[in-house]
Amino acid sequence: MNIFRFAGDMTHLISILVLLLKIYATKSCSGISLKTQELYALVFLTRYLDLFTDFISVYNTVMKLVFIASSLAIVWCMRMHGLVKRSYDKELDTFRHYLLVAGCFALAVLVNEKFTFQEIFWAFSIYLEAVAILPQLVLLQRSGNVDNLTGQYIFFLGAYRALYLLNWIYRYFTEVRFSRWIACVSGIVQTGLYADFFYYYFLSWKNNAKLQLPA
Amino acid sequence: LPKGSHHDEL
Repeated sequence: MNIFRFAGDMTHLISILVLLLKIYATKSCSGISLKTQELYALVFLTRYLDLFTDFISVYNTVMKLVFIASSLAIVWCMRMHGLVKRSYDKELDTFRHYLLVAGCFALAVLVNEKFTFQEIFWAFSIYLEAVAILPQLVLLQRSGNVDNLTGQYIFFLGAYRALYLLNWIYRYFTEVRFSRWIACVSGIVQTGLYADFFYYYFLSWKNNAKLQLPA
Repeated sequence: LPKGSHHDEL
């Protein structure tokens, strides 16, 4: 464990807590893409298949359980919770996310570290996580104004993978045979997708103005 | 790390 990875995991955790706070405090999920949340639940469920077979550390197991439980809770909330469900921007959240699932699974079958059930699903989860934010970014463009908590949620979500990139660079130089190129390339794509969001987020912070994405 | 799973990251 290095400081970059720990900071990345904490930033990821913060993003989930900010989202839970937004939904709980405002009893609303307006501006949040249910499709992105469903993709994240799938990412965690397919990545942590080894949750009960391989014990790495208490921290690792606890964090996996937290990520799985929180992502499922958010999807449940947006689908079932009466008050929250009504605030969902159903007509704006129309990204065909099943295409992302199909594409990532096809890629995972072709490009993986080992042609085993667990490794194919691990690669699938890595590819899917890289593009899972797309429905959310599309929804953001369509809904124009972004409330603060949603903006912060997306900012922390993007920042966590950027910290993981530093973690991979650090591990590359400090560990003998460390090669994580599938996660690395996907991480670069994932962080790249946030580039324009980061730009407008920085502008709104600099000008102390409301976050506005160009329509 | 246990055999097989070389994924120690989240």
